[in-house]
Amino acid sequence: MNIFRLAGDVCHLVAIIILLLKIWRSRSCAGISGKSQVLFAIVFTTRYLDLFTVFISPYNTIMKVVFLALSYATVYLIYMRFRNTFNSENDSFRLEFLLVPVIGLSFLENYAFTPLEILWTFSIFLESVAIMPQLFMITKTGEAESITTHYLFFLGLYRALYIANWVWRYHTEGFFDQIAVVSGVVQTIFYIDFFYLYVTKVLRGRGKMTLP
Amino acid sequence: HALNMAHDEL
Repeated sequence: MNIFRLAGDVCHLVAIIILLLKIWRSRSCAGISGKSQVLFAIVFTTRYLDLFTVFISPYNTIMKVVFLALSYATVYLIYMRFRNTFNSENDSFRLEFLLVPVIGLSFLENYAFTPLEILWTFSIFLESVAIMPQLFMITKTGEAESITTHYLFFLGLYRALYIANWVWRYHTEGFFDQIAVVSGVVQTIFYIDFFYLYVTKVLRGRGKMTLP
Repeated sequence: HALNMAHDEL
């Protein structure tokens, strides 16, 4: 464990909590892509199947349970509790455009052709594109509430910090996880234009982020 | 390839 990975996990946790609290306190999921949240729940489910078979550390196990619980709670709030506030017509991204390539690639490119490894690879590739429905919704509605942009900022920052973690681990312990690194770089690239908008619009404007 | 390495990252 290093400071970059710890900071990354904290940012990830903060992002998930920001979103969950926003939905719970505003009792509404307007402007939130339910599809992205479903994809994140799938990412955690397929990645943490080794929750009961592999023990890394108390921290690792606890964080896996927390991420699973919070992501399912978010999906529950969107599709059950506050479903009448869910505007599905804006959440129109075709998930098959993401799932088909990701499933295909995880069968082609993996470390071992075993169910657990293929599912782990699937979760890595899926995570890199899981935010697309949310970013697509923002471009479609042309705006995002500032809380939603803070959520996206921390979510993008978490994987950027993981890249620093991989650089650190490569130089200190020769660790190099090619699948995770390539996918993590792609994932972070998707956030770059959002980061630019976030800094120029939200942090200065202190209001809604309206796309040009 | 590092086969069957336990994935120690979240």
